[in-house]
Parts: sequence; C-alpha cells; structure tokens
Amino acid sequence: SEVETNHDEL
Amino acid sequence: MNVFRLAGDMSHLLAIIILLLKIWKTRSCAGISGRSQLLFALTYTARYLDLVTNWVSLYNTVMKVFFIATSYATIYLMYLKFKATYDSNHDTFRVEFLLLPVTILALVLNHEFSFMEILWTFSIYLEAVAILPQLFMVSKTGEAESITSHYLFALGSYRLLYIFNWIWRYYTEEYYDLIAIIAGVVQTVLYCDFFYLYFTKVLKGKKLQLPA
Repeated sequence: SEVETNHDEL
Repeated sequence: MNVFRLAGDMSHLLAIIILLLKIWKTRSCAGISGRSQLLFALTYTARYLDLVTNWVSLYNTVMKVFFIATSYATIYLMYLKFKATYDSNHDTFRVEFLLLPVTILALVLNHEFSFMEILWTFSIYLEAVAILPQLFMVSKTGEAESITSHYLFALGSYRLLYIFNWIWRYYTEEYYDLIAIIAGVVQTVLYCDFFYLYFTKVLKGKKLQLPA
C-alpha cells in the first residue's frame, strides 16, 4: 500500500 | 535507497556539475535557457522547504542543500556574472503557460490539501515540464553545443533512472507514489526526441543539429 506523503526521495 | 535511485541522483548531480563547469570554464552561458533554470530553482525551493520540517537522512539533506544552492548559483552566473553572454533573444518560451496549469493541477490533484503538500506536488509537476524552455531554445536555434547535449542527457537520464527505482520499490516495498510516477514518466517522455538525437549524432562526434 502507499506510504502516505512520505517524501523520502529527491 | 537502491541502485537505480542512487544512479539517478548521481546523474542529476552530474548534470548540474556539467552545466556549472561549462558556464564557468567558457565564461559563457550561451545556448542555456535562463527560463528553464529559473523554473528549476523554483522547483527545488518549493520541494525542499521540508528541509526544516522533515528529516530523512544526512544524504537527503546534503543533496537537497546542493540542489537548491547550485540552482541559485546558476541563476547568479546567468543573470549577473555572465549576463552579456546570455542568449535571451532565443529564450522566449512563455513560462506562464507552464506555471498556470501546474499551479491549478497541484491545487486539484494532490495527496493532501496542506501547504507543504501542495508545494511538493507543485514542484513535482513543475519539474516535469521545466526543461521545455531549454528544448524550445534548442529547436529554435536548431543546434546545441556538445557540452549542452551532455548536460541534457544526464538531466534526462535522472528521471528515467527514477522510473526504474519506482518499479523496484513497488515490487520490494509495495511503495508507490502515483503523482511522482506519472509526472516522472511525462518528464522522461519529453526527452525522448532529444535522446534519439543524442545517440544518433552527439555520440558519433557530430554536433547536435536539427534538420532545417
């Protein structure tokens, strides 16, 4: 499932 | 972190270094679209404001600071230090045609209607199309210096490598972010024509020149 609004990328 | 993302980030880093070195060594920003560079600075500023709210890793922080700092350094070189060499006559893409739809899209299609989240979404959509003024400039002048081509190739490869990263993450972590994926695919598709010319011309030692 989608991890909500966890922007760990650049 | 996986090999595709690391390669993507390195490709992005390389693109920026190539661009800055080209401008610095030749003391000229001829052939470079200042409008695209302004859009990139806006992209990174909007996206990396989370530097102060969201700690991911040292790697993440260092890269974000690097991307923000170099985007403003590029603008400084283009619009101040080497302003006389900036080819503004050919840099005429109307950026409001990008900014307006991207802003509306970010307000409508987002994961969460909050300030930081909308800024993040805006930056993702904007990055997807930020290269258009540069590609427009290349098509208008009908050519690009080899070093500019290498810059564009590294910059285009970065999002392509991210697509492999997203496929990898989907299978290994069951993680996916549709907004990033769709925008990333659009971003990569915009480079396809350029990639073709890069492989068929630039890598064979010829200058990137469009048919008249």
